[in-house]
Amino acid sequence: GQYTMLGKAHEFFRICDIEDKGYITRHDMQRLHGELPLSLDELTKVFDTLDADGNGYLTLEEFTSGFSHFLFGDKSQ
Amino acid sequence: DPNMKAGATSEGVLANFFNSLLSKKTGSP
Repeated sequence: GQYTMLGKAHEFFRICDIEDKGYITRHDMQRLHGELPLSLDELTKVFDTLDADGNGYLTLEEFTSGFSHFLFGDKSQ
Repeated sequence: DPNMKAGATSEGVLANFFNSLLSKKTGSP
Protein backbone atom coordinates (compact mmCIF):
# COMPACT_ATOMS: atom_id res chain seq x y z
CA GLY A 1 0.00 0.00 0.00
CA GLN A 2 2.61 2.51 1.11
CA TYR A 3 4.90 1.67 -1.82
CA THR A 4 2.10 2.07 -4.38
CA MET A 5 1.09 5.36 -2.82
CA LEU A 6 4.65 6.69 -3.13
CA GLY A 7 4.83 5.52 -6.74
CA LYS A 8 1.57 7.27 -7.58
CA ALA A 9 2.66 10.44 -5.81
CA HIS A 10 5.88 10.39 -7.81
CA GLU A 11 3.96 9.92 -11.08
CA PHE A 12 1.65 12.83 -10.28
CA PHE A 13 4.59 14.97 -9.25
CA ARG A 14 6.18 14.39 -12.65
CA ILE A 15 2.95 15.41 -14.40
CA CYS A 16 3.21 18.77 -12.64
CA ASP A 17 7.00 19.08 -12.82
CA ILE A 18 7.14 19.12 -16.62
CA GLU A 19 10.76 20.26 -16.81
CA ASP A 20 11.91 17.73 -14.20
CA LYS A 21 13.29 20.46 -11.93
CA GLY A 22 12.65 18.52 -8.77
CA TYR A 23 10.10 21.00 -7.50
CA ILE A 24 6.82 22.55 -8.62
CA THR A 25 6.13 26.28 -8.74
CA ARG A 26 2.81 28.09 -8.77
CA HIS A 27 3.37 28.67 -12.48
CA ASP A 28 3.82 24.92 -13.14
CA MET A 29 0.59 24.28 -11.28
CA GLN A 30 -1.26 26.88 -13.34
CA ARG A 31 -0.09 25.18 -16.54
CA LEU A 32 -2.28 22.23 -15.57
CA HIS A 33 -5.25 24.48 -16.21
CA GLY A 34 -6.81 23.02 -19.35
CA GLU A 35 -5.48 19.53 -18.62
CA LEU A 36 -7.36 19.19 -15.38
CA PRO A 37 -10.94 20.26 -14.77
CA LEU A 38 -9.89 22.79 -12.14
CA SER A 39 -9.94 26.56 -12.29
CA LEU A 40 -6.79 28.65 -11.89
CA ASP A 41 -8.05 29.69 -8.49
CA GLU A 42 -8.49 26.07 -7.44
CA LEU A 43 -5.06 25.07 -8.74
CA THR A 44 -3.52 27.92 -6.78
CA LYS A 45 -5.39 26.79 -3.69
CA VAL A 46 -4.09 23.24 -4.19
CA PHE A 47 -0.55 24.61 -4.48
CA ASP A 48 -0.88 26.73 -1.35
CA THR A 49 -2.32 23.79 0.57
CA LEU A 50 0.47 21.42 -0.47
CA ASP A 51 3.26 23.98 -0.05
CA ALA A 52 3.33 23.46 3.69
CA ASP A 53 6.19 25.85 4.46
CA GLY A 54 4.86 28.46 2.02
CA ASN A 55 8.20 29.12 0.30
CA GLY A 56 6.74 28.95 -3.21
CA TYR A 57 8.43 25.67 -4.06
CA LEU A 58 6.54 22.42 -3.83
CA THR A 59 8.95 19.53 -3.31
CA LEU A 60 8.26 15.85 -3.87
CA GLU A 61 8.29 15.40 -0.11
CA GLU A 62 5.60 18.04 0.43
CA PHE A 63 3.62 16.68 -2.50
CA THR A 64 3.80 13.10 -1.17
CA SER A 65 2.82 14.26 2.30
CA GLY A 66 -0.21 16.06 0.88
CA PHE A 67 -1.16 13.05 -1.22
CA SER A 68 -0.87 10.76 1.79
CA HIS A 69 -3.02 13.17 3.79
CA PHE A 70 -5.61 13.05 1.02
CA LEU A 71 -5.58 9.23 0.87
CA PHE A 72 -5.45 8.41 4.54
CA GLY A 73 -6.78 11.61 6.07
CA ASP A 74 -3.83 11.61 8.41
CA LYS A 75 -0.80 13.85 8.63
CA SER A 76 2.37 11.88 8.04
CA GLN A 77 5.23 12.76 10.38
CA ASP B 1 -2.00 33.06 11.20
CA PRO B 2 -0.96 31.29 7.96
CA ASN B 3 -1.14 27.91 9.68
CA MET B 4 -4.85 28.25 10.22
CA LYS B 5 -6.23 27.24 6.86
CA ALA B 6 -9.81 26.61 5.87
CA GLY B 7 -9.59 22.85 6.27
CA ALA B 8 -12.84 21.73 4.69
CA THR B 9 -12.55 23.86 1.56
CA SER B 10 -8.94 23.09 0.77
CA GLU B 11 -9.47 19.38 1.36
CA GLY B 12 -12.33 19.38 -1.12
CA VAL B 13 -10.19 21.12 -3.74
CA LEU B 14 -7.29 18.79 -2.99
CA ALA B 15 -9.53 15.74 -3.41
CA ASN B 16 -10.75 17.18 -6.71
CA PHE B 17 -7.15 17.70 -7.85
CA PHE B 18 -5.92 14.20 -6.98
CA ASN B 19 -9.04 12.55 -8.35
CA SER B 20 -8.49 14.40 -11.63
CA LEU B 21 -4.90 13.18 -11.75
CA LEU B 22 -6.06 9.64 -10.98
CA SER B 23 -8.59 9.65 -13.82
CA LYS B 24 -6.00 11.23 -16.12
CA LYS B 25 -3.59 8.37 -15.43
CA THR B 26 -6.20 5.66 -15.80
CA GLY B 27 -7.60 7.00 -19.06
CA SER B 28 -6.92 3.86 -21.11
CA PRO B 29 -7.15 0.24 -19.96
